[in-house]
Amino acid sequence: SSSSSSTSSSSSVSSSSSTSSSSSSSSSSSSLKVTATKKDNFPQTHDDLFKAFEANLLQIFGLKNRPKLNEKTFVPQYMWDLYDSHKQKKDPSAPTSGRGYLPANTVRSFYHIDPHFMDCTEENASTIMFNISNMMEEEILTAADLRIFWDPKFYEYNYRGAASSSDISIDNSYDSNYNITRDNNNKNMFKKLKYFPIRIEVHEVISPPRWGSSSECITRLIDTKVIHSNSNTSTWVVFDVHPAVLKWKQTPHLNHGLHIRLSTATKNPVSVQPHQHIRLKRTADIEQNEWQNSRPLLITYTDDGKGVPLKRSRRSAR
Amino acid sequence: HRRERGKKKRRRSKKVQRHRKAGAECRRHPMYVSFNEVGWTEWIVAPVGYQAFYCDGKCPFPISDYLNSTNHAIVQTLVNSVMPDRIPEVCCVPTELSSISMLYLDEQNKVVLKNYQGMVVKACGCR
Repeated sequence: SSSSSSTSSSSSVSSSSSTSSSSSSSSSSSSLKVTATKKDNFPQTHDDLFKAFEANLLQIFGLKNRPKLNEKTFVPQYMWDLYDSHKQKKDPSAPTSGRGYLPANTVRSFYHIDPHFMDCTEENASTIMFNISNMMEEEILTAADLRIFWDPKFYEYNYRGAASSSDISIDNSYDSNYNITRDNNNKNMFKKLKYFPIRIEVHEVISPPRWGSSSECITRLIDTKVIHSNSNTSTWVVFDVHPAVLKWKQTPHLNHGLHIRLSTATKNPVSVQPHQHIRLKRTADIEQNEWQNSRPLLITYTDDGKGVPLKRSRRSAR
Repeated sequence: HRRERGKKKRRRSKKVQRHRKAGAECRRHPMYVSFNEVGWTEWIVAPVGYQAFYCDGKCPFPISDYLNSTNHAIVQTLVNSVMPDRIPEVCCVPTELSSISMLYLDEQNKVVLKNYQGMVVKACGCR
């Protein structure tokens, strides 16, 4: 305000000097104008004060304007859990994967969008994209997790359904420990099938296939996990996708999404509807709320250099 | 018996005076900031408000230990006692602040959890 007042005073002085003859009158008029401009800068009414306060608060939040919400946004349960853990000052690392991260004071969540290019046509695989353009440039990305929901009940249900319909054959080329003959009854088949380890591979799409051509997807393996389905509890499988997200942040036009591939740990293809137990795509029978709480979720940890980091404290040694 | 009663009354009144005097000293007061009142709960998911507190009160000499005064504050108080017209009293200000975590929606309707430093007064002092 001081600089603006000084400029306004100088301009007022020049204008007044040109119009008035006496210097004393010009100086008095300039001083009056200065006081007027200073008063204008201050909020006059309660609304002005509120707007000024809101602008300051939005600046603290790193926002330009108050966000205008078009539709009802769903807050992922994971973000609620994370918020509760910070609120109660419990261990913030509890609901996360437990890997050691650099400090961060901002956690963002992203739901996937459909890819704008032709899907990498591959059996037992799916391509998902994340729009991370709202991440600020000055923020330092310290970690990024892809969370995929694993539902063993769905897994069992699908195998049970498949077996009862008896129209799907079991591939005998699986690992010898899990070989199933057609003579076995259904119960034995479920028991053995339930313990099939499933490998989930997360690839970064380097080059997507072009429309109308038979070119293949060029991908790069980022992380992989093997799931043993011997537990009855549903769980989130967490993958470290930091290198891919860091690349997308620096060069957004190279964001072609992630390619998630499923296979058995024995390097054989999964035969019976593998997408059903890993929630990558929404099926018709899933409710909206259930889908929102089980769809893939990208979590990014960034630090803007201000504030106390939301770091994950390490477990104390025994 | 009357004398004893009178003594007790005087003691009580002195105690009340002391309490009133202590109440005027610099300390933390409650100040609740409600996001709901200003219509910010549309985009601030949680919390709907928080206890921010504020500091208010006098810093009389001698400044108590719990007021976290600095050497400079003590010197200023001394000088103020000699020249009250020229040197003002030390101020009652926050000496310790804590952060809060906020869950909000950004301009692209993405859910963000952020930690903001210096949002809650934890302790007040004379500085």
